[in-house]
Amino acid sequence: LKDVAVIGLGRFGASVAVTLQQSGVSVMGIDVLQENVVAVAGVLTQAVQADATDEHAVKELGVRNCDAVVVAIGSNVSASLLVTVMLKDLGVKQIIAKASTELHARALKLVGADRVVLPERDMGKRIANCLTSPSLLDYIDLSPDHSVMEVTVTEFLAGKTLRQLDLRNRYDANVIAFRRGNHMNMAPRADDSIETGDVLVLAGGNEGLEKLLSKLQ
Amino acid sequence: LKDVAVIGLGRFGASVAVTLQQSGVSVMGIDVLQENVVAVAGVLTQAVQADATDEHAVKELGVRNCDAVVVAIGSNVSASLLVTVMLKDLGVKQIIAKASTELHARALKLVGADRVVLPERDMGKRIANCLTSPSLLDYIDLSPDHSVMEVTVTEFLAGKTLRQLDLRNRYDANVIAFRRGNHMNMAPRADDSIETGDVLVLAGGNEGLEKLLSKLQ
Ligand SMILES: Nc1ncnc2c1ncn2[C@@H]1O[C@H](COP(=O)(O)OP(=O)(O)OP(=O)(O)O)[C@@H](O)[C@H]1O
Ligand SMILES: Nc1ncnc2c1ncn2[C@@H]1O[C@H](COP(=O)(O)OP(=O)(O)OP(=O)(O)O)[C@@H](O)[C@H]1O
Repeated sequence: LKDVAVIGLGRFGASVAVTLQQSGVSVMGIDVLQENVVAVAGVLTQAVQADATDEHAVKELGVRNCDAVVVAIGSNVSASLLVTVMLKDLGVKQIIAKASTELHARALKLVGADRVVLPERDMGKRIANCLTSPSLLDYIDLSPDHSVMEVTVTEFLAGKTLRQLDLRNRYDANVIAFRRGNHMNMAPRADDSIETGDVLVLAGGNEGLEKLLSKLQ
Repeated sequence: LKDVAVIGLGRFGASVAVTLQQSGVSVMGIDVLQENVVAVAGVLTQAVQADATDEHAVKELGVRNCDAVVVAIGSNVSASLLVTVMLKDLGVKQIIAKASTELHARALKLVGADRVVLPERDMGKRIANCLTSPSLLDYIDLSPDHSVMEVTVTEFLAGKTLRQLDLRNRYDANVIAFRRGNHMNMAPRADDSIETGDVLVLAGGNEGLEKLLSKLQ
């Protein structure tokens, strides 16, 4: 991945642009608002003020040659859709677009976005899940029925060894790793004991993991 | 967790509110815009149109008795901060607030938010990482130096057994699970073989994992 254009330098777009630039990609940032261009001009390879619905301007910038283009215009649905159509017509290899709603996301897919993201909706779900399960720090959905979960140990599990806890049989959960303070144990053993405040990384079936989570409250 | 108020029913707030309600929590949604209230009125326990900077209105609604309040007002920084101050004064047990920038996040913490989230910034980083490593589907940062990664297998690893791949010694990575189509294998064995298109779940040190990711391109 060498050259990426990010259209829309709002909170999401600026974050994509800067993170990509910091990992060695050459990024062109485009925004219609001067202040948003200025905010990243010192960091990106190139930062341009332009209206991305202006086909002539977009062609001039050479956007069609990018390895990928990120359309990070969330609220202005018409601009988001029209810019995506334009990029598809230009033959851009990979288009990632931000959507505000599920309907917006479907429209973007129909007009040619290869991938659509809904950051506020996804984070909203994540925050809701962390609120209902305070022990849950983070998770990955591996499938509709399996997850990896990072959980904080409360007195419920504390003071026992992994063998005694027998999480595999009781909760269908494998302990992949655990963290105590700054120390990461990536090869946990059966006679390792768990203390309150430790962070356990578990992989398993959702039914068992959620049962364990509710007991950790 | 029984009662939660969500102030601000934009994309993030509406997602938090609806997800919480669907998991059995009684949610009161508050927004100054009628259309945002109407959009969730059929789902939430209660949906109210009000200006949350109006202390009298907030007291009337009984927000102080909630187990947690989510301040999901991102762009209007003064409203976000003033509402947080007000909730802190009312003695609300847990305040989660959405921030637009790092500076906004620091301010929220100073005025009493227990947790601050930056959905667009976090997702921006995540998308940037997925763009630079197309094989990377999802990940959890376990520590500054360790992660769990969900990656797609390319020809680079295909056709070999886990024993032959010897990922632990070559890339400091443990295979926790792998998925083929809809089938999840949560107890991978040394003589299991890996095919192109399989999804591997790996835990290990970032240096080794990133070396493996770059070889998967
Ligand atoms: N036609 C356009 N051409 C270029 N930039 C545009 C255009 N329309 C909107 N933008 C820019 O895109 C950025 C993001 O748009 P907007 O604020 O509408 O979406 P958002 O999804 O709310 O953003 P955020 O990423 O902050 O959540 C803004 O900085 C805006 O100036
Ligand atoms: N004083 C207030 N009282 C109640 N609701 C408010 C107030 N100020 C803003 N809101 C509502 O909060 C919601 C989110 O605010 P805003 O759109 O400014 O933030 P945002 O971070 O861009 O939202 P999103 O979650 O969509 O990304 C909006 O629906 C808005 O009407």
